Amino acid sequence: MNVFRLTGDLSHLAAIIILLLKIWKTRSCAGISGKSQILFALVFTTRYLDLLTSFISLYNTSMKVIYIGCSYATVYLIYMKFRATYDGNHDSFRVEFLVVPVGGLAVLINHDFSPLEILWTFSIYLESVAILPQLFMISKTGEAETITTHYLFCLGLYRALYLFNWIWRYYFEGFFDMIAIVAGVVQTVLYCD
Amino acid sequence: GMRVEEHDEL
Repeated sequence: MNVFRLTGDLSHLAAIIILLLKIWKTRSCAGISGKSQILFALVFTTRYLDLLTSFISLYNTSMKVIYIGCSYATVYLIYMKFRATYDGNHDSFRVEFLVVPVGGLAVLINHDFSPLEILWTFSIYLESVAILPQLFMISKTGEAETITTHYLFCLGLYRALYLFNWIWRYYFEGFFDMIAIVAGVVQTVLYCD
Repeated sequence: GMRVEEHDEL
């Protein structure tokens, strides 16, 4: 654990909570892509299956549980509780164009051909492009609300801080994970937009 | 390569 990793995790947590609170306080999910939020729930579900198989630390377990819980709560607010405010007409990105190629890539390029490892790889690839429905929606409607911009900034900052974390870990621990790094660079570039 | 058990990052 280094300072970039910790601030990256906290920035990620801040992004998730900003979005959840925004929807809760305004009682509206206008301008938010439900499809991106479903993809993020899928990302966390497929990545954190190791909750069932291995224990790393209390920090690790609690953050994973919080991320999964918040992402499902967000999906629930958008599609159930405040679905009257959900702007489905503008949320028209075809997610199968992301999920199918990403699934194929995860089967082809992974560290180990085992179910859990392929699902972890799938989640890494999917996370890097999961924001595209949200960016597509903003491009269709024109402007994003200020809070949505804060949400996107925190999410982008999180991945940028992880890049610094990987540089740190490469120099000080010899740690190097090509799949995470390439996907992380792609993801950071998308958020720079 | 990396095994899933070693994925300590979130």
